[in-house]
Amino acid sequence: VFGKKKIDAELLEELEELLITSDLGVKTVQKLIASVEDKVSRKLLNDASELKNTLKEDIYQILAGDEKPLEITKKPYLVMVIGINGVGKTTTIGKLASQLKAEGKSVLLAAGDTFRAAAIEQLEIWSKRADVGFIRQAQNSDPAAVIFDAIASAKSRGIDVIIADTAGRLHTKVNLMEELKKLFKIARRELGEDHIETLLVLDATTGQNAVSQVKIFHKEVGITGLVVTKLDGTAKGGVIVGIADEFKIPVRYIGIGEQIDDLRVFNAQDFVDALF
Amino acid sequence: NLSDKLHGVFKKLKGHGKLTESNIKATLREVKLALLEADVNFKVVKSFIDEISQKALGEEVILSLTPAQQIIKIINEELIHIMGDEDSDLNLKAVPPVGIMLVGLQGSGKTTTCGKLANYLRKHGKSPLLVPADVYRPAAIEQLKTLGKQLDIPVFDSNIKQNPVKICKAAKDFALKNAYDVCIIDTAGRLHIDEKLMAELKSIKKKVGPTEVLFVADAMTGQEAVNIAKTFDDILDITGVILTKMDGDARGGAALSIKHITGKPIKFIGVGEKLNQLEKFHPDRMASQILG
Ligand SMILES: Nc1nc2c(ncn2[C@@H]2O[C@H](COP(=O)(O)OP(=O)(O)OP(=O)(O)O)[C@@H](O)[C@H]2O)c(=O)[nH]1
Ligand SMILES: Nc1nc2c(ncn2[C@@H]2O[C@H](COP(=O)(O)OP(=O)(O)OP(=O)(O)O)[C@@H](O)[C@H]2O)c(=O)[nH]1
Ligand SMILES: [Mg+2]
Ligand SMILES: [Mg+2]
Repeated sequence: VFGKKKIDAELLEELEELLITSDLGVKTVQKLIASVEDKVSRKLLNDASELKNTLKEDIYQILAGDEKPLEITKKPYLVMVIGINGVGKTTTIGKLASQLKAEGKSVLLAAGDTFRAAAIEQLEIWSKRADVGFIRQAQNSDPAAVIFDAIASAKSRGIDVIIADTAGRLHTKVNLMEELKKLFKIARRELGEDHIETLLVLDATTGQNAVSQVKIFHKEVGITGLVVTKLDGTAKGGVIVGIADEFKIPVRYIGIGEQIDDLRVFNAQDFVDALF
Repeated sequence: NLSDKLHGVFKKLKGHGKLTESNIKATLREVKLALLEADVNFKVVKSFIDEISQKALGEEVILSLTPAQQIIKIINEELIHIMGDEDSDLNLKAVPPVGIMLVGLQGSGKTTTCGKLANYLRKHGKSPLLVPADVYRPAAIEQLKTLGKQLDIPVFDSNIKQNPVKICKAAKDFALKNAYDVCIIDTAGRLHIDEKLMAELKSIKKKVGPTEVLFVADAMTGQEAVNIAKTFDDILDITGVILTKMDGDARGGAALSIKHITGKPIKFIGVGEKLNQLEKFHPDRMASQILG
């Protein structure tokens, strides 16, 4: 796209295609293109390479505001991991546990998905791989009881971080969102809001529906951080540009694979470079 | 929604007298945006608009008293035409045990869908055997065994020390010996760009000869749906598609992209986490969902 020299309608259409196929979404792309067209009409941009750099810079500016790493500021700190089905919550918890342990923190995993087949077993294997604590109850027991149990255990044992797994749920399922709100009510009562990070996990392969997921989860329980998984695939995860612009929620980490070390702290510049 | 937007465009145009090619093109731009917002792939949208533009610029629209309705009708018919397929039943026409292999990206819903298919086939009088061939994901075999137990449907006994190709071959021999009608094979999620793992799927297919290789895709997949589906199809020659998580609020444009690029029938949709939440795919319902 940017090998060409002059800026014309064909170039702008190629740009539009590049950004749309990276899942930035119509609204966000129109906004970015309009701003670039404005600069062109005011003779502030003269060739294709300046165009590319301006566009990268504009996107970077939107994402840079979201580059705020997770800080464990209180003890015990609770990280609630939520999101729709299959996005990578349980796997991300295993990776995060390993990372926090390497940073010298004591970690306890809470098996808050008491519903899905073999969810508890899956998390238990991750707790062994990360060599961290694990707390569970019977299959189909109340997830609130697991969270309560984990908080009590962390307090009495002086654990630094609890990471709680929850069952995947579509944001459109009212009863499941009500169950989630109940979990937060209990956690906030037992620990206080400032002891909790609410991490919404998004799958990079998802299209514009990610916006709806963020909107509804944020409205129902309040999101304090995002994780974007599966960026080792071919999807660019461009939907987070519009999300960053609208919601200003920090992207804490990205998932780049299925192994325990495949977690990276979000870096806005790397993300923008990968788009182009 | 699109219908309202098109009405709005034509209302503005009414003041200009008779409809012309250029103002119909304006409405086609609205259609393009609606399809992109629904996650239909950029190139698929372009080709779709080209395909309908002849009809959209025809007399049927220009002379109509309700041009917006006419255009919507043309779009709807074309979407149904593309996504519909006579051949969307499961192909079980083979000497038993018939093999059904589920493939797709990580987390798309394969293991759960295996359970749903087993339930569906048993309701239709078949005796299915579930085959856990995912030796990578923690507790994947336990997950399928748990689903089998919930349904009281047998699950072939495999373990993570085994090779997936050998598991599938042994399961087929076991199914033959024990008079099972169908083997439903759960494979590990994988990236379409993972050459080694895609080769593994090719080996399983070669060893077992399934009559169905079903690509399981998340209904909310974005622009990459085209490349992902094309790669799975090129390497495995899939026989059909199952779209999962259709019980959400995703517009589901991936359905159009996948059908367009592979030409393979969308056979089922997943509409929930329970094992009875599998339905036949209806192209007309999908068309109105995509158009929003
Ligand atoms: N390639 C890749 N796969 C991932 C990544 N993160 C998770 N996965 C895979 O995605 C699949 C689903 O991961 P889970 O951790 O079970 O997802 P989940 O959100 O807990 O799923 P539910 O609990 O069923 O809602 C697994 O096969 C993981 O190995 C990632 O960053 N890259
Ligand atoms: N709401 C909804 N959830 C679904 C549907 N199909 C599957 N799920 C859920 O999606 C999540 C992932 O399903 P799995 O069956 O584990 O997906 P998978 O493709 O086997 O995952 P990997 O083996 O890790 O690649 C689980 O939480 C399922 O309950 C569906 O149609 N609707
Ligand atoms: Mg999970
Ligand atoms: Mg699976």
